Amino acid sequence: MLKMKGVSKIYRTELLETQALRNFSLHVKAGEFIAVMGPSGSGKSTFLNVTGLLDSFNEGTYELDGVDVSRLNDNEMSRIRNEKIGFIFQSFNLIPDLDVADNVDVPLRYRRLPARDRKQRIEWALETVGLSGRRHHLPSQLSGGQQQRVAIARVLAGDPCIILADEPTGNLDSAMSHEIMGLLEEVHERGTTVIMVTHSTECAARANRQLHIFDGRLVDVERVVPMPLN
Amino acid sequence: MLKMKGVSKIYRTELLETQALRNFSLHVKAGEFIAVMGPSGSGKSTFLNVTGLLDSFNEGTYELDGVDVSRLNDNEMSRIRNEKIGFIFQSFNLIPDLDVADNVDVPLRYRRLPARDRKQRIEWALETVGLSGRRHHLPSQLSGGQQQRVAIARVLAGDPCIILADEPTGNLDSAMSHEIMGLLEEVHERGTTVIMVTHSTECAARANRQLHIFDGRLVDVERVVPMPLN
Ligand SMILES: Nc1ncnc2c1ncn2[C@@H]1O[C@H](COP(=O)(O)OP(=O)(O)OP(=O)(O)O)[C@@H](O)[C@H]1O
Ligand SMILES: Nc1ncnc2c1ncn2[C@@H]1O[C@H](COP(=O)(O)OP(=O)(O)OP(=O)(O)O)[C@@H](O)[C@H]1O
Ligand SMILES: [Mg+2]
Ligand SMILES: [Mg+2]
Repeated sequence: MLKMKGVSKIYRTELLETQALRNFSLHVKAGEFIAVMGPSGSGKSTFLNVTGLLDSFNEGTYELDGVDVSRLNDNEMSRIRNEKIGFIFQSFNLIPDLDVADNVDVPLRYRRLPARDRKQRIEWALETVGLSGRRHHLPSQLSGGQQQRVAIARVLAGDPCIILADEPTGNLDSAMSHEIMGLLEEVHERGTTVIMVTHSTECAARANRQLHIFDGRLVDVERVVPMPLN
Repeated sequence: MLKMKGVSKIYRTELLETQALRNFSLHVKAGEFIAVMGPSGSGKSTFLNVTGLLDSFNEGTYELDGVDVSRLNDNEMSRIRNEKIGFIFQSFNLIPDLDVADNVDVPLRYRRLPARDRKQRIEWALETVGLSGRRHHLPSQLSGGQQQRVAIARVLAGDPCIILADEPTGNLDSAMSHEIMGLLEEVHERGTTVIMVTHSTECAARANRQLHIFDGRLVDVERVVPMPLN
């Protein structure tokens, strides 16, 4: 359902050029649960952003659900993102002036789901992450981990066919991480494709496949050699 | 050097009242390395913000280095913060339109250190966190873990007598977390007091004392009973 071939991504500004992904080739079947690991700065978030159609790439081909992504115009890309992809961002990306319930509601409204359906999904999602008591809080009135859970609830409410999760438990204690991983497994068992970036080997162990990114490349873990900080 | 007695903190808005710290009493000696753990939403960041004079409290007394904090005016609080306290925030708090080197420079300028001294400290701090090659990047051009490392470099460059670190390795892979914990230990060995919030039991194990926060209270870990999500 996801085919990347020779994908490269360079961030260019007047002063800098950073090669974030190099010759990236990957085949993901529908319904897989993939953990993506790698050092800080190695390209994991970039990989998720390109996969989620949030960022462009410079070389190579990317086919999502049989569609050549480079053939899509902005509207079509937007529609695929809203209907098929759910994103849990590394920095949560909550809307500061919307309360918790409205933040969870945003992608549901994009999909024009009926009001009653949206309401039920929000109730259920907030309860599942333990934040029903906070539906009227603003993001600034929440702890780091609570904000992360709102981002997770937002994706659960949408029930998309692909979930792209960037460090979904980075700000959570181990009990809560365990709960969240349980939720992702449940969602996966219903057929959702989950691609999750994580630094935690325990979380990675719950996926059924592990990818390692090193300096913008996909590598086999047996061939990884410890490298200096960069 | 840090004495809290019966400190309580309530966040109040027109709609909500959240008791974030309850009857908090704590004695920290100069030069201790303390790890603070607890579930998401339990009050850890609030505790650090109150300790670091970034937030007020409603009840109780707080004495920092022999000074009753409630007697200080804004200028005096500002000066203590700039000269004595270094903060590594849970969400990094980098200034978006300053590059990496200038972000590290900010607290050094507040202290009016001479230009050559500041330059050397910045060089050393960036090298120590492995980001010398990124000194001209803007925060938006950095990965999550790179932004976290800039926040760490900013504190290292200032060499304050108290470091308050809120989840300093939350976005870092295990190799990098290990490096950062090594840096905090080194700094501690030179006499710095370190109070570090962490979800990682491995990081907590490197401190010489562990505190547990539960629903706004300081508790003894033997008496903690698993509680439902909130
Ligand atoms: N500005 C605010 N206004 C209202 N309530 C707040 C505010 N900031 C925090 N809170 C509430 O205070 C409580 C403690 O928050 P705090 O950020 O200290 O938790 P934490 O232990 O750091 O959590 P985490 O591990 O998720 O970062 C939470 O219930 C949170 O919702
Ligand atoms: N907008 C940008 N402009 C320029 N360079 C960027 C930009 N975003 C990321 N980079 C660079 O691309 C590389 C990969 O970044 P990415 O965010 O994908 O890393 P990551 O693996 O997610 O790291 P982390 O584990 O620290 O979150 C890094 O070297 C980073 O500095
Ligand atoms: Mg990242
Ligand atoms: Mg916190």
